[in-house]
Formats: sequence, C-alpha cells, structure tokens
Amino acid sequence: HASLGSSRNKVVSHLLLTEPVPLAANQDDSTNDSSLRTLLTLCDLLNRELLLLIGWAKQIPGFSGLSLVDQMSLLQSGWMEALLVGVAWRSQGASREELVFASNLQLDEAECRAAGLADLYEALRHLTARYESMKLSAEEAAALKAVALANSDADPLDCPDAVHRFQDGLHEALQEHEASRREQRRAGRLLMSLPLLRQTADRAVHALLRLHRQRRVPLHKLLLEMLDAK
Amino acid sequence: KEKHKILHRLLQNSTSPVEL
Repeated sequence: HASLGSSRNKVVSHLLLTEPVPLAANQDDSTNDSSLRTLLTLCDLLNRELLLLIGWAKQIPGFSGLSLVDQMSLLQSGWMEALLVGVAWRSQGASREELVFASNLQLDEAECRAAGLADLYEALRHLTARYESMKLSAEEAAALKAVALANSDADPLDCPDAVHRFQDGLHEALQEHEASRREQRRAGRLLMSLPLLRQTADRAVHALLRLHRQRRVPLHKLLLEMLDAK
Repeated sequence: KEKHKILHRLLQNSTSPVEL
C-alpha cells in the first residue's frame, strides 16, 4: 500500500485504494498433525480472503450495476483466479521460493509437499515467476484481479452486453494506466498471463476438492458453496 | 440461486460491510 493512488487512471487508483488490508493467518491448534494444521490454517485464511474479495468486488466500478445473477456468476467462476493474483503478487521475491499466503503463512516446497500440495506449489511458483519477471506492481495486481473476475467466462450470462461493457471499462483502465507510465505493451503482456492464471486456479480448485474428499479437510460453508458452483 | 445462498446474501447486502 506504499503507492496508494499513484496511478493516473482513476479506476486503477480506486481499485488499489479499496484493496483490503492483507489478512494474517490464524494458526490452527486443533490437531497435532502438522500438515493437517497447515491445511486447516490455509483453508480458514482462504475463506476469510474470499469474504473480503466479495466485498471488494462490489466496489469495482461497474460491478454493482450488473444483475445479481451475473455478479454471482462472475464471482463463482473467477474467485480463485482473483485470490491467486494476490498470492503470486505477495510471493514475488520471497526467500527460499516460498508461497506467501500471508505474512505469517509462508510455505516452501517441502511444507507444501508434506501437506499434499506439491502440484499446487509448482503451479503457483510458475505463476509467481511470471509476475516476478515482469515486476508486477500493486496497481497492476489490483487491476488484474478485477480483470480476472470480469473475464471469468461464466456461462450463461444474464446480460452479456452489460458484462462486456464492464470488461471494456477495466481493459481501458489498464491500458490507460500503462500508457500513462509509457509502458504501452505491459497491458497486453498482463492480459497474456490470464491463461496461466486460469490454469493455476483450476489446479487450486481441484487440490481443495481433493483435500476435502480424500483427507476430509473440513471447509467453510461459503468455500463449499463456491466450489460447488465449479 | 437457492443453492448459493451465502453468496447471494453477501451480494444483496450492499450497504453494510461484509462481516467476517
């Protein structure tokens, strides 16, 4: 939050200003099994992040003007992508190639493997490396989160024209933001990262479902509801 | 929609902040 409102584009500044303050993990102490403890801590953090994301989405310019059905569809399709932009952004430059889920929940490869998240670790490090090589800024991360939600390919849409206008507004904001920094090509490069983001989010969703079904990791009702919509 | 009532409620509740 060091560069609050530093964009010349009002939408991008607004997205960054309304970005929730990063959450801290609440360490689970209900079990002696350390890998299960990690998973329970992670799922609790994810659930709270999801709540904040829903609150934040309502503040994305144009989102609240969409029909309630479309708001729900976009969030149900794009929530994991939006949350993973945050994880990848926080994990840039992390020591020992850790994944920074929160300042007090940073998992390295061995910890992820022990928790049954080896696949997810690999996918998220790949995504992080992509953004790291671009030196993704806080403004860009906030804009990308909004774009990921708007572009989540929910189907069918209640009012496709309104969703397209919503997408166009965010696309223009990102273009203008980069143009004002004389970085015209970055908007395109950021959009080209969306397929990798989608792929990573799919793997994360499958990992969560697997943990829930095979290891009986309990999930909060909201998370279950969002997974059910997938 | 009935199946996704938590999300529905969170989105409808537009005036008050999302409660944790």
